[in-house]
Amino acid sequence: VNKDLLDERSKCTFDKDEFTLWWVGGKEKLNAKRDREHFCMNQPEFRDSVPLHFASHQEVYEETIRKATTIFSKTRELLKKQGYDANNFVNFMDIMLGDGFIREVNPLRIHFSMFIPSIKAHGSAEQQDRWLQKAVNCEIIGSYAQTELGHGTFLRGLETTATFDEETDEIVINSPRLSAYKWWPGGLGLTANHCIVMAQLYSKGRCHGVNPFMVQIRDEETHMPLAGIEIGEIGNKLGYNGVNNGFLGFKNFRIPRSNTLMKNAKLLRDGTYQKPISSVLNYGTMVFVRVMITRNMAQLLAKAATIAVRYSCVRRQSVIDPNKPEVQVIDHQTQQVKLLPQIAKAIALKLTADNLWKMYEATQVDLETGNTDRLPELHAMACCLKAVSSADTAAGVEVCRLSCGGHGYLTSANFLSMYGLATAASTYEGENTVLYLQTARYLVKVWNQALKGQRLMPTVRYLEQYATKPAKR
Amino acid sequence: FAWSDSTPVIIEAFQAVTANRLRLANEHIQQRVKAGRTPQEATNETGLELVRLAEIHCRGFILQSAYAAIEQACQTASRPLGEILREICRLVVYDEALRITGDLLRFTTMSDPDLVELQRKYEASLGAIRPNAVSIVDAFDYPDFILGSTLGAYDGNVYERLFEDAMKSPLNQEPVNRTFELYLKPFMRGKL
Repeated sequence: VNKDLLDERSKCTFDKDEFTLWWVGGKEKLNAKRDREHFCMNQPEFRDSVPLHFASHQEVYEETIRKATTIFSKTRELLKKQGYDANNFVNFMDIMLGDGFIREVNPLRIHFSMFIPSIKAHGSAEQQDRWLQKAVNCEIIGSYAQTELGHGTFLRGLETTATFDEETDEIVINSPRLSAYKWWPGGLGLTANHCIVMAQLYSKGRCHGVNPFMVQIRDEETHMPLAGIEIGEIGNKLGYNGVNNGFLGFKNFRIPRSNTLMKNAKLLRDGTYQKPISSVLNYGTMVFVRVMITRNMAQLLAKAATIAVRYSCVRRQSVIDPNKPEVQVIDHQTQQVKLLPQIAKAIALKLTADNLWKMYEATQVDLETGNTDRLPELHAMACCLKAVSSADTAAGVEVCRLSCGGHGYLTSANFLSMYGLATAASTYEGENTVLYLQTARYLVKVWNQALKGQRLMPTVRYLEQYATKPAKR
Repeated sequence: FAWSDSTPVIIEAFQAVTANRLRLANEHIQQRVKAGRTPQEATNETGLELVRLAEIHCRGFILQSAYAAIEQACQTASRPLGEILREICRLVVYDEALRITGDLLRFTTMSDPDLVELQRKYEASLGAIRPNAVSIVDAFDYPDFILGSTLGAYDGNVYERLFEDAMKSPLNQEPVNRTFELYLKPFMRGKL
């Protein structure tokens, strides 16, 4: 071990193991984490067969799909041996979603993070019986297609149509023009053979708004795209290239009406459309995903800070006292101001994500009794937290890279893929400015409630005291 | 809002800034509506203010969550761990506060000497965390294969790893690249 790092470690004033237990969340979680890491580290098939930062776009995909499928198979085998419920997809989440295991990101990521949760969130009990088990076992691989070439966060603007044909009891899906092509979904390019498609539902000549549909897009045997489907991969990106983002267009593509996901809204045999009880029910999935993003961003920033801090203790740069040798870079105050706030920010974001997760769980309990009161508050907080955490992490990773000078510029330093992950998070699940505006809209609404003397929800209750007293400068 | 640089007061100052910015944004929307804009147009024209206040609201929530969680941890943590966690909390609070000094000067009683003192405390906090920096990141407990970095490995053998990785470059797998015969040689001899 490098002598400077040994010296640094000898200066520690606290019990490092106690810190780790607190950071990870207790002994049980720490043991599970280390078991998982030990298992992954000792599987030769999990290692990259080529150094991916030298690989071509095609090689990156081929290597990540090899690793993802191997990791899933091996992990399932292990979980069965250990007596875990191997059908519970949550067991796989940390490994399949943990970006550290596959640096260029996992092409099965959307299958686990969006496709399976969406079957649960949008599928009726019968539909869950039909697809959930197959999806958890990876007998089918899915993606989730919402965004279109011409439309992102604004859902009502989606152009893909799903028209009910009463005569055949089928839905006819079409992409009326190029801007209606689905664009971006992870795993859609070459990996998935099923997809949940968000499209404008038409029946009896009326549009009923956006609804999710389960669509088979490739033959299960040959993997060839089905007739009426145009599909492919969208090309190289700044980062996140293992995730296999794709495009998807439809030409008079027919699916049975029973593939309309009907946990909330329903489409009856005679074409009657039954609205969901509450439009805010869809918030649940979005909040879940945004809490996960905030958690991931905290971990990502902590990893970047780890790299930069260790390097800054090993690297020597200039003298502070001309009569003494070159100092460690971290001894310069200008270097400390780059590194140490990133550590603190990572910890603060992690604790905030934990707090939001508790709020999310409490709200889920409320929802079971039909109480949706806290959903808008939770949604508003999840929106801005996703935005702040992804923007700050992207900025923080960049600062960490800069703190490592020229060496930080090398892809082997791994800041490039970390930056790719953070900037991707600023982009997916709602562009950040749009998310801030959603939070602001909620704040304006509750401000006006406070002006009328109404009681506000806990995270915005502080506004009451300012709304009820006159402004003073 | 009465300013002081104690951690809970700074967190409340974020709330004061959000509330006052929200009050102003709301007034500006109303004024625009009165001037004949639709509510949607008025909201669009107040977009810059709205985005900023949503961000500050969020940052206040982050600081409050971190502060509450750290104070709770300190109830059971050993004293040395409690001290470093509180120092980390102070650092992130000072760091965020220094990013909104314009708002703090505008909406709280913060004065220029208060600002100088805040900066001094921020620098002191950096100095206090510096000796534990490596131990804190070690305690995050990321194995080398997760970090995947030549610069950040636990053993700190940075230069050896950089060199080893350079040797893996496909361009280093043979002493002479085929482009020499194809382009360089004819080019240098004026035959390209």
